Amino acid sequence: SRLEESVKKTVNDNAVVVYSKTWCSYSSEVKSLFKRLGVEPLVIELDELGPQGPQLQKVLERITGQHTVPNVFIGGKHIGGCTDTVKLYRKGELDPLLVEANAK
Amino acid sequence: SRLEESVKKTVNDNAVVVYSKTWCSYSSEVKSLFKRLGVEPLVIELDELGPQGPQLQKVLERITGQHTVPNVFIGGKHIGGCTDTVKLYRKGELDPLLVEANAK
Ligand SMILES: N[C@@H](CCC(=O)N[C@@H](CS)C(=O)NCC(=O)O)C(=O)O
Ligand SMILES: N[C@@H](CCC(=O)N[C@@H](CS)C(=O)NCC(=O)O)C(=O)O
Ligand code: FES
Repeated sequence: SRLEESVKKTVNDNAVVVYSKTWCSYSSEVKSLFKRLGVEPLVIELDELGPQGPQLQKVLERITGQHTVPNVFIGGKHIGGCTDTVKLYRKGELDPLLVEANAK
Repeated sequence: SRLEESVKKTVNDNAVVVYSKTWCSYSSEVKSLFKRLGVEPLVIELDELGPQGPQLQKVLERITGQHTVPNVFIGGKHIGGCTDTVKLYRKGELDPLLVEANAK
């Protein structure tokens, strides 16, 4: 679908993309992790898009199998949510992904 | 108001009360902390009460100044959210509150 193509384009054209909700603490946590790492992700707040928000979430679920927020992509690759991103960071595996995606 | 009285009665009659939302990870985190401590809080899922959910949240905001979830009470005392509860736990100050409230 058109929306699916636009999501794929967004995640491929930006080094780091975070689909988020403004009032969700897990979304805030992953946004502040990137900030601390000096990375400026493209942040899309799904609760600020009106009816497109739930539609985008459905597309994300179709593409990634994940219906929850935050939904993180690095270098066009689906990473997962907050716990997935933090786990990679703790294992030292987030940095290489960020460098490879030219985010740092 | 009647709803305010009922919230005050609920938090005074139960050792530990958690006002939560089923899909919120911070709410889940605080619920699982209590579980690990062998405590069975009274959990009230605000997103499962229909129109009463937002009304209860307004009352909780009036009583505690806190509009967010999770909203935790121990022994009738307002503790705060997830980060507040976890901080007390890390400092060893949660246990004495739970013992005093007969939750353990
Ligand atoms: N482990 C996941 C948890 C994600 C999660 O459960 N997100 C919640 C908000 S904190 C959500 O999107 N809930 C909506 C739902 O469950 O339908 C992560 O770290 O991102
Ligand atoms: N530090 C607080 C954060 C609470 C918080 O921001 N909760 C969010 C959900 S995770 C909420 O209720 N958001 C609704 C809002 O901000 O209006 C805690 O640990 O409980
Ligand atoms: S909505 Fe509470 S952590 Fe996401």
